Amino acid sequence: IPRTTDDFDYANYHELSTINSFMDMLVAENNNLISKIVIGQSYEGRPLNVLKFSTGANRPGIWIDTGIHAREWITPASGIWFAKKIVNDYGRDSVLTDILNNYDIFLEIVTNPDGYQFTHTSNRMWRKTRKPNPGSSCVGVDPNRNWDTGFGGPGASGNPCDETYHGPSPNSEPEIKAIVDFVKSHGNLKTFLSIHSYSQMLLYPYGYKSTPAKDQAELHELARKATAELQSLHNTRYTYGSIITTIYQADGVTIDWTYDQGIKYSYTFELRDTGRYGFVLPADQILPTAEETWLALMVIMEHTKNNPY
Amino acid sequence: KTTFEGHQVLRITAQDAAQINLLKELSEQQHLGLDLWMEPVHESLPVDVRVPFNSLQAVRSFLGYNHIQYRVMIEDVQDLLDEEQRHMLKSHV
Repeated sequence: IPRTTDDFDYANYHELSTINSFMDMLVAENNNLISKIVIGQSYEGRPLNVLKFSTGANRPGIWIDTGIHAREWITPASGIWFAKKIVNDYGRDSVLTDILNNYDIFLEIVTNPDGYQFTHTSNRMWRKTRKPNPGSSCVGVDPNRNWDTGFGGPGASGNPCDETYHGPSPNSEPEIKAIVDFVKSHGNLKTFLSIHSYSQMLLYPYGYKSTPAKDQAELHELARKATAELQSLHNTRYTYGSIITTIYQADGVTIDWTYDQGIKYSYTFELRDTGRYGFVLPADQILPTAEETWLALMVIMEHTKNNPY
Repeated sequence: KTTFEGHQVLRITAQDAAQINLLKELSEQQHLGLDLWMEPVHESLPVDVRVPFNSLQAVRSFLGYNHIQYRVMIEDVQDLLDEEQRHMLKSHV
């Protein structure tokens, strides 16, 4: 068991309890910079932990979540690395320091803890939440189809047995409702980054309609810059664009809702699949994935700081 | 515990919209138990699908009959998961 976060093994996948211990350790080591907020409980009663990196009161916020799809282990593994990176770079890296002197960063490392636990104990390929569906033997809802923008449209499934089941109603999943409540109560988030894997894409709204977002030109150019910076490290090539034009119609997705809440810089990442292992990306890919993704996150966060709205 | 012995992940490359439509039809065959990691959307994007062992023959026949190109991306998913488990245990030790 690592005694400090310096001893933590960032190059390996970890179980939920280890990730929770890591978060507590990081908070304890840096209580002037980080606090842990519990924004709600999962269906099975697990705390929904968010790390808040803050250097002052009443700041606008930047949200980053990882692990909303349970089997995408590379995303919480990257989230852990991001958390440590923020601590390491604050006061050393002038750009990050400037960002944190003006914005709070909120990081939810395991957004779907019931699903994550299930992937470690019962089914490594599980993607959804773990709430039972009345009248069906199939469990869980796709947490990226459960948001209240375009909910229930053709870019989601009404069949509880499908991987893209949208759920009985918007925000039916406590894991989603908790974020919705947090976003509304905070009221001043400027950037929302939801991190998925895999297929190497950076996507912005919309997924539920083909009408361009009103900020499409800016979002597109920022995506170009972010993916170019990401590619500069290990030559990982990303495509980028709106969800509906780049992949397919997807209804009830996270960033459509956040964008319509007024959070202009709303993006979804689909992390690398170099090695073509999909959701069983080898652990030796964790550090390169996190490092390259961080470069793109920094581009978006810096742009947010330089372009207040 | 759900295991994935003999499951393969195929990377399918459609050549045109007609093949994309065929793949969409294939993906709707619930009895095959396919798990689409990347869905059939456009011929410029590959389709990755995890195929249970019992459905492999049917899926390969369908792809062959329709002249849809594919290759095996993961030979046996469980082998990779076992390797992942070994790696985690080793790191814990």
